[in-house]
Amino acid sequence: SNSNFNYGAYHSLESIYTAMDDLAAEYHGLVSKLQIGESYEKRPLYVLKFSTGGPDRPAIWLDAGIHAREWVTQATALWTAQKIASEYGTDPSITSLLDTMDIFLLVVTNPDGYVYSHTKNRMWRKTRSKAAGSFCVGVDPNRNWDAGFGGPGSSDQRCSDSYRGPHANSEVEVKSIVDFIKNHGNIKAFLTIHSYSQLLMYPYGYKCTEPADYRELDTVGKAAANALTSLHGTSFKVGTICSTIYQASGGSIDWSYDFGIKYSFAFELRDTGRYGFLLPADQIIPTAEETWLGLKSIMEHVRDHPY
Amino acid sequence: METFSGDQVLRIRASSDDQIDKLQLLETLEHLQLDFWLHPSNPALPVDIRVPFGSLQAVRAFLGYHDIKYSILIEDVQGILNEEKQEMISNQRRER
Repeated sequence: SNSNFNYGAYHSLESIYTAMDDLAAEYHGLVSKLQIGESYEKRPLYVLKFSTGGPDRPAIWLDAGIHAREWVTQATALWTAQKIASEYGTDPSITSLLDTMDIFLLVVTNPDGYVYSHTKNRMWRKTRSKAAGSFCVGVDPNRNWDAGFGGPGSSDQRCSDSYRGPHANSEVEVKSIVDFIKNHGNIKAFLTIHSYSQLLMYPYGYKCTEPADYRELDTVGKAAANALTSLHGTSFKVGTICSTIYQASGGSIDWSYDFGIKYSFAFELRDTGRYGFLLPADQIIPTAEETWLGLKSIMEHVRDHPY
Repeated sequence: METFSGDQVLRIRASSDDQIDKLQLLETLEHLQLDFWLHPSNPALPVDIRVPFGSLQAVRAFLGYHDIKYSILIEDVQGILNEEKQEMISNQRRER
């Protein structure tokens, strides 16, 4: 049973996938597990679908762990899945949200990298795709989206940790998400979870100009950050990718925004000023709890502002 | 299993665009095998780099020569990873 699962610890990919199965079984009728593709090394890409209604409903996309080594993001996503499933029907906000929209949650976006970070190199960030004639493996999957691909803040050097890949969507993990979202056709929010230095960002990263919906995104982002801060006092900086972290091309929320998904945000979870993404396990649950408040704030806004 | 004994993470505070240019130059020196956690972009934002033990002297010399201020964010990366591994082992024991 999922109630025995320790959400306050880091787990292997197999353990996470088993927990997802358990969640789908325990909340049958609300939660289902879909496979949206497979990784370069043929591991399944599983999405948890939370739905109370029929087809063609608007939906929110959530993903975590595109950078393999940011383990607190996968852990936070799994805790979030349990939170959504267990509180539907009791928590008015979650209930109202799921009565209006579906949620798709990709808990482990980069499974090959995640396994590699568990078994070979804890600092691994990229995919594990190989290219003929190169000793270096992998592409930074958050430089591989079709949004200013090849521009500033990404590398053309295969050995670099921010190598963008040979072309946009070259990584099957990225293309699987792009195909899923395009085929779905009714995704209204795209939220991606990373971990570093407590930031909540919206487009753009490939250029240092404000998006058309700047005012609304900034207001929504700041409200979410305030909600998040209210639990443990963790302070988040809110702004465009370019103004808060650095210029970076080929990122996911730039693609989703330019594709027409207005509510596109990236969370960089806590590190308390030390350790970066190497958070001690005893901070997983506090991180997940506070992140949930931020996520919920954005999702409520999406629900209440259809477009 | 790759180890990171003696690797440090430095938090660098550039004070000018010129220093950012210098850090971007540092980023291109592949032989140092630096892992940029926060890339250099503008002086208002910090730059975090995991520096392998073997490159520490060269990086410190580079920063000192260009008068770029930094502090040590993580003294020994492997020490943190060892603690993390112990946590995972004890968690697995507890679950069994």
